[in-house]
Amino acid sequence: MGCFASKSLKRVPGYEEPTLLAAETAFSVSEVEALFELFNKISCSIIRDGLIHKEEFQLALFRNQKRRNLFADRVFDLFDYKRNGVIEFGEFIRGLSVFHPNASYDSKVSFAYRLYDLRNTGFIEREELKEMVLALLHESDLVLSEDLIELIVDKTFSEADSNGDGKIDLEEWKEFVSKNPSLIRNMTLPYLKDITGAFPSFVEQSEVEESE
Amino acid sequence: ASPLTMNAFQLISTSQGLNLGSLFEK
Repeated sequence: MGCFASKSLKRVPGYEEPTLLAAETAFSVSEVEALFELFNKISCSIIRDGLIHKEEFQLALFRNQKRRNLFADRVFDLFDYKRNGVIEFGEFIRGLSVFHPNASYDSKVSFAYRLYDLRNTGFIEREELKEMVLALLHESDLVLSEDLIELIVDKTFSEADSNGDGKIDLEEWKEFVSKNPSLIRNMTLPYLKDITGAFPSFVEQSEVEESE
Repeated sequence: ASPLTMNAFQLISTSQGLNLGSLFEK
């Protein structure tokens, strides 16, 4: 349970009307309303201000507010469109919308590209890819030799960096994903297809409020 | 699959930090 009733969420900074959010995302109005409860719960889990702070995001993902993770940081930063260190309700809905099964293929490919462009240079560079591989190995308690890591990164670059300039641009990324569609499999959350069916408690909540 | 049979992006796409489905687990 969150710290605000859905009606008082409307006084939270960054609140946006569900009808407007539904118009520009893959969600219906009732789905946006259903996501109130989840947003409310996460945004009040540590700091009861109706905004999702990074520690709250980590707590929701890992059940541990102190567990740092490079990729979770990247997702948080991309959701935090205003770059003010918190995820507001509208940002949460827009961010999650990319993961909706009905969201466009292009939006998923672009989101993944921005996710992996760690330093926001407009390219995925070799050092960034190596940093991500190292982060994944660390997270997974996997130990590979330095030579093997270099080999994995080199091999990937030789396949993806088709013009051989040492960085992967968006066109090269699109081409690489088209040959390896599993790369964006995690950009789709089947849960989001029917939130109201998957989370009937959300429906009951929003129906009660609609009838008030 | 072994890390050695995957390309680097397939490897990193398995990160738990990218599994937003866990946001929906009660």
